[in-house]
Amino acid sequence: KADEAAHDEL
Amino acid sequence: MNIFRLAGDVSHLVAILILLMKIWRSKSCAGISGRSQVLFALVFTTRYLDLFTVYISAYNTVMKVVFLALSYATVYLIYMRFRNSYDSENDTFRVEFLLIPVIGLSFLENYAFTPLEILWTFSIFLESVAIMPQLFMITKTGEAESITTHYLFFLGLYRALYIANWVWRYHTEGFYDQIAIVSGVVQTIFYCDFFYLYVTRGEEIRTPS
Repeated sequence: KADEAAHDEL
Repeated sequence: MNIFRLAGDVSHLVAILILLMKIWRSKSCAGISGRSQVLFALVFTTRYLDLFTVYISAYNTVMKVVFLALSYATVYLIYMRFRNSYDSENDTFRVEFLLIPVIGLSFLENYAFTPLEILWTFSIFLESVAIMPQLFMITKTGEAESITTHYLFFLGLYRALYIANWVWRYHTEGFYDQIAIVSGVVQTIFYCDFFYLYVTRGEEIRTPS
């Protein structure tokens, strides 16, 4: 992923 | 959250509800591929394991739980409650031909070699091909009821709207998710032939024999 944020999409 | 993403999620929910209501009301799952529905239940299960690890938003959590519950309810209706109407003779797509490559790919191409990330990647790859048993079944029988085609239309529309969401997010946030985007585009391409038939021939689809 582009950043380390969690997968916020469903 | 943007309008494309929201519309995509709503479209996804509408698709799942159309299928569930169709089976519930007609008390029949004729023409529905149980194999595709099991694959979708597997997709949600492996993707939403992060329900236990990270909190993103109330919307995110609620939608995940709803999708999981609805997908298992659909599988239950097909294989238990209305199994007498299940057309197993025409639902013969070999799912191992999808599962084996998808498992292999998710080990090779992922964001981190951890169980949760590999399972997440597996779910994204599997979702892109999970509809194939259903499309195969329609090709085999040569027809699909109009309500089934509405289901497929909204299911295809969902990932197409997500593509718009990814374009939007890239331009506004600089965010992109390469695995999701590539798989999402592949997934949408699988529906293009169906979209064409849906628009040109009307709801009820008969494939040329």
